[in-house]
Amino acid sequence: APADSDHDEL
Amino acid sequence: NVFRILGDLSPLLAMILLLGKIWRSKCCLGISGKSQILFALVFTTRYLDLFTNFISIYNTVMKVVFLLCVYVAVYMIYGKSRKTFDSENDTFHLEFLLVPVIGLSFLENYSFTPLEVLWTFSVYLESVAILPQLFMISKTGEAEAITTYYLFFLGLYGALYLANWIRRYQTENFYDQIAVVSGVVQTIFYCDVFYLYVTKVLKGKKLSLP
Repeated sequence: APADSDHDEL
Repeated sequence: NVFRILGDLSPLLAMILLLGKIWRSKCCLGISGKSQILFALVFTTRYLDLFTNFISIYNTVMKVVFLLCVYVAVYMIYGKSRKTFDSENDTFHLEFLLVPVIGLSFLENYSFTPLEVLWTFSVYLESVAILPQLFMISKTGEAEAITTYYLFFLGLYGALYLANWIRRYQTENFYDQIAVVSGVVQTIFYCDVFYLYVTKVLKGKKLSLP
C-alpha cells in the first residue's frame, strides 16, 4: 500500500 | 532480490514487444484495446503516489516509463493505427470487471483513504486486466507469435512477483495480503498462456486454438 513507507514495489 | 528486478523488467519487455510490433507492422490486429485501457487505468491509479511520496530514482523512473508505454499503446490502438484495430472481436464487457473490482476495493483495503482505495483497485484490476485479451484470442481462435511473447512476459511478471513475495516473507517476514492474493489470481489466468506458449509457440507455430 502506498502509505506504507516500505512500499517500493511497482 | 533477483525476482523483484526480473519481475520489474518482464512487463517492461512485454510492453516494448507490444509497442515494437504495432510500430513495425503499423497494425494492431489481434491486440485487445480494452485490455490496454485497463492497464492504463491500473498504472494511473497505482502510481498516483508519484505525487505524494518519493521512494527512489529507480522507482520513479520505472513508474513513469510504465505509464508512458501503456499510454503510447492506447494511443496507437485507438489513434494512429485505429483502422487495423479489430474492434469486432474486442467485445469484452468492461463493466463485468470494473463493477466487482470497484466494489471489492471499497470493501477490502488497508485503509479507507482515496489513495489506498485507488491502489487496491489497481491491484485487483491488474489481476483481471488481461481477460479482454484472452477473450479476444479465444474468439478469433488464434494469436500471432509476438502477441504470445507479450502475454508470456506479462504473465512471467506475476509469477516472478510471487517468488519475490515468498522471498520477502522468508527474509523479512513481510507480506502484503492484497497483492499476494491478486498475484495468485493473476498468475492462474496466465497458466493457459504458458501452456500454449510452450506447446505451440516454442515449436515455431503461431498460436491457434484447437
